[in-house]
Order: sequence, then structure tokens, then C-alpha cells
Amino acid sequence: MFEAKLTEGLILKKIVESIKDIVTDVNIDISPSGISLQAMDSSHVALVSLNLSMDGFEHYRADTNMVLGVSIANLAKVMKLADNNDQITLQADQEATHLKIIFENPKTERTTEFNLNLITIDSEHLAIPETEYSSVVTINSGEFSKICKELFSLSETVQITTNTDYVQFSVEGEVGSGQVRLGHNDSEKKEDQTILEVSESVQQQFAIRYLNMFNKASTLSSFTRLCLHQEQPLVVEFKIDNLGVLKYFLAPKISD
Amino acid sequence: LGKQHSLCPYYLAR
Repeated sequence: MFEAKLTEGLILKKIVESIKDIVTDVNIDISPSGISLQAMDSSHVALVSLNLSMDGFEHYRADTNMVLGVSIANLAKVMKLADNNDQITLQADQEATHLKIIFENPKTERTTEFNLNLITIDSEHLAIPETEYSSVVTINSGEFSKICKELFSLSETVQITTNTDYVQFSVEGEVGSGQVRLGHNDSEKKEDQTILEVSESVQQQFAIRYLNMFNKASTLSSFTRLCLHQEQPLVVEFKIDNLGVLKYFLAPKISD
Repeated sequence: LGKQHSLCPYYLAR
């Protein structure tokens, strides 16, 4: 038996919106301590990893580990039934064939229920090693979103360069070339801060199209954390207050 | 422009 109730259902709605363009069918892992999922996109270029702790739920019960195979596209359609102020409850029996999703609005007394059919997914076994990232950049999520969006109109690829003084996003295209450079800024106004933790400088190229997809999660978190290592994929991380973390992994583009 | 790499060599368990 699994049951989890989230008071701020909007968070779950936003999470589904933030991953639905990247992954289609996903195995959701339910454990007594929380909910997690990990899945690659069909081109194997990007990976989504979500971890939600039971502590963030108003009520959480999972007697055993369970795997729920879900079509994210269909889950997104069901989530449209939820009002932004709804509480959301997820329920599944042992050996479940469907996931029951309940939306409740205590103010308006409206309740919506949907039984989403589960599917069997042959998922790849992913193993993400613990990695020490040599550059970690914490940046306002809205600002990072805007930088990626505007640079995409100028080029398909961005080169991210880090060093102890700044992080630089540079593009080169038919229009011309240029860069946005952000220095370390620990100003009192928290939302303006850009925090650089660089032990080794990194220079890598990435497809901006994917960064734009990841940035749909910017409404979940005030800050985006970029974790870089010269020999590793980029990690774009959004902390969800009191609940968990949504991470995206992106393979670099390699010059020949 | 660089060539797009895949995540498989990094993360796919064999």
C-alpha cells in the first residue's frame, strides 16, 4: 500500500510539466523514505533525476518498495485537472494496475479523482557515480533561464567557461559572436547572488535546446545550480524547498 | 560546432 498527500499540489504539477518534454515513459520508484525517478530522453543525451523525501509530504506511507510505470504524457494530461490550489494525493495498492490521483480543494469543496493506468516499462539500468564537480555555479534561476533563452536565438550551442573570477556563457553563430559573463556576487540581496565554487576551471559546450527544456523547472526554485567537470556531463539542479531535488544531466558536445 | 555526445558511456550500467 502506498499513499502520499502533498498539501501544495502545484509543486507536483510543476514537476510533471518540467519533465514531460524530456522523458515519455518513466518508472517511478516508491520506497518507505520517499519517491524517486531516473530516466533518459530517447536520444540518450539528457537524463532526469527526481528525489522527493517523505518528510515533505503532509502524509506519507509506503509499506514496501514499489515500481509504478507511468506515461508522463498521460500524467501531464491528468494533472491539468488539478487547480493550482489543490492538495494532491497519490495512492496505489500492492501489485497495482493503476495509480489513483486525487485532487482536493478544501476551500471550494471540489474533489477530482482519476485512476491512471500503469504500464510496464523495460527501463535501462542507470548508474550515476558520485562525482566531485570542480566547478559549481549557483545562479538565480530566472536569470539563467533568460540567458539561455536569449542566447538560443543567436546560436544552437553555448560554451560554458568557469574560473575563480567568473562564469561565462558564450555563443558563436551566423549572427556573430559574444558572451554573457557573471562574476562572483554575494550581495545582500539574495536573489541577485551568483556564487562560484571553482577548484578547477572548466570549458564545455552544450546544446541550448536542452537547457531551455530544463529551465521549465525554474518556477520550482529561486536558484539553479550548475555542476561542471571537464570529463563529465553537466548537472543542472533545482532544489525544491523542504521536499527534494530535481536534477537534469546533459552530455557535452565534443569538438572533433 | 561540436558533435553531440551521449550519456550512455557515463551512466549506462552494462
